[in-house]
Amino acid sequence: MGLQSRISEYFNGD
Amino acid sequence: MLELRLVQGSLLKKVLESIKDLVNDANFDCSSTGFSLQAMDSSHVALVSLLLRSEGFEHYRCDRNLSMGMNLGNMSKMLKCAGNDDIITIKADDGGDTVTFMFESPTQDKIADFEMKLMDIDSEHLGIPDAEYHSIVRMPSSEFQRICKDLSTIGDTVVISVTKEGVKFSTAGDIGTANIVLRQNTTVDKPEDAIVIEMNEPVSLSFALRYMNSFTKATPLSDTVTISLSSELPVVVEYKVAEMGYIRYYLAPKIEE
Repeated sequence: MGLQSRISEYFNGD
Repeated sequence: MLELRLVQGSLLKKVLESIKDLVNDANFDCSSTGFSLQAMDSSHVALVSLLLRSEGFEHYRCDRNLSMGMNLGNMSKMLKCAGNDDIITIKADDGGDTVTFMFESPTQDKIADFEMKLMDIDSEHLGIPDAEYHSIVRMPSSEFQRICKDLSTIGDTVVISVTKEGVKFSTAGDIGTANIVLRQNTTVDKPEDAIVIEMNEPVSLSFALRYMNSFTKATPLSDTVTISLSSELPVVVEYKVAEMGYIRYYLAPKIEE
């Protein structure tokens, strides 16, 4: 049921 | 030199129980703002952000910014040795390779020191942008815990949908499907029992229940939980830590294949 996305796809490193 | 004295030591015990199953090792950062942590789970699907503001400590001394790498399982083992009513003091020297947890019983008749080895952790710090969320749901944390637990016996993914009708938690599995709808309810005796749904735009997102269940380990910290949803962003599940801060869990959604 859907592919799991990752946090880094939404938030960038400082 | 770092010295942080927390009268309500049980808060720190509960904080550790809330994150240790999600994250193995993490850097605790200490600055004039407070004691904080940001870490991802090993799959980089969830992120936890903790802040305990300096004002919440009875004594807060942090001469310069310090980052202390700790194994959370080991830290939890040590904090479990503190009584629930104990005052906990965290002590460390600049550049040292250990941290000391001191536990004082309320009557001062027992004082314990536990020294833990620090570790070097190479962790990436992510910038979390301020966002306007499409929908924000505030509800009793115990109710959210119950829903996540119940749905995970049926399926492994929860679809959270907010419409003007309310908030719907749905799952599907081999044995069937389940839908739980909560409507806004603010006519309650105690404000913490209220269900408040703030909908700017309808939103529907899918999440792994395994992570949601892990987040609910923070339930003992707060009577209420806030769930913030936007179609373009990870969900934020936030528990306040008394008056002194918060634990926020960010979870990346499941997306269409």
